[in-house]
Amino acid sequence: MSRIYALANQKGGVGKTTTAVNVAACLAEAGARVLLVDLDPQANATTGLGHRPVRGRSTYDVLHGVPLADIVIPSGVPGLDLAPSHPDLAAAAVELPDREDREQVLGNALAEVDDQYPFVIVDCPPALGMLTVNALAAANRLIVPVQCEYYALEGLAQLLETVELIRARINPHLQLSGLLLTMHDGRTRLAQDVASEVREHFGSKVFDAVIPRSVRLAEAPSHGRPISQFDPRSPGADAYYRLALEVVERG
Amino acid sequence: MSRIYALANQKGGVGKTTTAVNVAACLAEAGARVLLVDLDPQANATTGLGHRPVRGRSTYDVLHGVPLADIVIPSGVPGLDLAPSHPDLAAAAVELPDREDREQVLGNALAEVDDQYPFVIVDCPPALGMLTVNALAAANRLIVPVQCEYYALEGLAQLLETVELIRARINPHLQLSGLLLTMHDGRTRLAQDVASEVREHFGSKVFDAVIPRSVRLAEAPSHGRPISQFDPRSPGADAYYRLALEVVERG
Ligand SMILES: Nc1ncnc2c1ncn2[C@@H]1O[C@H](COP(=O)(O)OP(=O)(O)OP(=O)(O)O)[C@@H](O)[C@H]1O
Ligand SMILES: Nc1ncnc2c1ncn2[C@@H]1O[C@H](COP(=O)(O)OP(=O)(O)OP(=O)(O)O)[C@@H](O)[C@H]1O
Ligand SMILES: [Mg+2]
Ligand SMILES: [Mg+2]
Repeated sequence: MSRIYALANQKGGVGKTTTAVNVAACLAEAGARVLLVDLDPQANATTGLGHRPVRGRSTYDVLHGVPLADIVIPSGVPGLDLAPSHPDLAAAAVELPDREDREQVLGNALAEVDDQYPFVIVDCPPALGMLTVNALAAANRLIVPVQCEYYALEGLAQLLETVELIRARINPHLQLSGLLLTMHDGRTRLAQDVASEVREHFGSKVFDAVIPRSVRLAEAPSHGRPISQFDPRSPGADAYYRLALEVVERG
Repeated sequence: MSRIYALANQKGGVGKTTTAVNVAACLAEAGARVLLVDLDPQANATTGLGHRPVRGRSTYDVLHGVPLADIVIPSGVPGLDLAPSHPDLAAAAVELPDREDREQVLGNALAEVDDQYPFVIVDCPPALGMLTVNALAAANRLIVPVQCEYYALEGLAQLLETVELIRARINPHLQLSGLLLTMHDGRTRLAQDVASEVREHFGSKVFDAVIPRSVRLAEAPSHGRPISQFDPRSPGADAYYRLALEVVERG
């Protein structure tokens, strides 16, 4: 039974893609077989690993019946495969609602590769729409990146309410793996205040690993590489190795 | 005839809300009467000015027939009124598609206040869905914040394609006011590279004003104030005053 992690948060720019790509790469480097599913029409996880979106060979097609195995490609990181996205996916938000099984399409597709990948990581767009609902319906674990800034706190309650609804109506197996503090700039009071507020509210649900703000993390995707390949000794790489370990330990 | 500016970019976290709030406040401080419309279910522009979303008194209700004038409140900044948002707005993405006039709902609502506000600023969510389409259909100008980072470049072509479609099919008056470089950290090569790539591609369509990465801009919303009130002598405030001037000059 795969562990399927959804990376979700409707707040934009909080580090969903950066976390999806780097946790997936760290797990693969540790020897696991991992599938990274890009479910965002922006296709940032796809381009962040150096690939171009190809019409007809993306998660858009999987949502329209093409078997997942037909579109999966090697990512360039040993042990890590990629299900790339394409901007056509933006149409899914209006195309899917007419189907009976609209929330389960991704879950059904992932069931076919269940025995091949112990770990599946799904990157979501910044919205609580049909794509993110599909990811939450298919996943059995959820990682919520929380940027250490004021606006990022606002949407958490709404997100966790949506998760409860999904758990109650569609997917009882969905568990919160943890909240991840990202872009933490230790020099600013703002980051310290937000981090302590999140820990106060959510306690042990917050990962111990904290991702520092580090320009090397922002540079890595322009080279099509995860941080573990682009700059393995940087603070960003350390933090994502630690996070990958903690994710595995949390079960 | 109001100048209606939409702040749009499907990439998340690029500075749409920060720009909407601060340009609106700078224009108001210069003596103009300004309306800031929060069309994002996250309601960040609303909370960033110190207000709480109220069910029944938000842009959600305007999209369901309540007159805009009924929900507009003073923002706390002289000359600036606010049409607050509420998380209920997230349902608009599925509720609106069944209406004949689904793209024009906001435009029709804004027509009623056309003579009261020479400037209207609309903050959009990070998606090219029904809410952003409504904003682009209602607006006659568009400001596109572009974060000086790699992923932010990726989505620009898709966004500008959507704008062309809207202009051709729904709103011939929609003009691009400009692309705004945001969170520019002059110390990093990444920011310099992205900025020069954007200027190479888009030339005079890029505002001269560049918004620096500045923690004071991220702190201001936690005090419910625009930068012009929170720290008027900071680099962030300077940049937004300059931008407001350039926006007016561009006509
Ligand atoms: N820890 C970090 N330090 C510095 N920059 C970071 C860090 N994490 C992410 N970034 C950069 O910040 C920007 C936003 O991150 P990212 O795109 O991963 O967020 P996202 O939540 O996936 O965004 P979206 O909501 O658009 O999908 C990107 O340019 C990314 O390279
Ligand atoms: N120039 C800047 N310097 C530093 N921080 C900034 C700057 N502009 C915005 N921020 C901060 O970066 C984060 C993202 O900005 P903002 O929320 O305005 O982006 P957005 O595009 O509206 O996001 P979303 O896609 O979620 O609507 C916020 O925490 C904001 O306070
Ligand atoms: Mg992303
Ligand atoms: Mg915003």
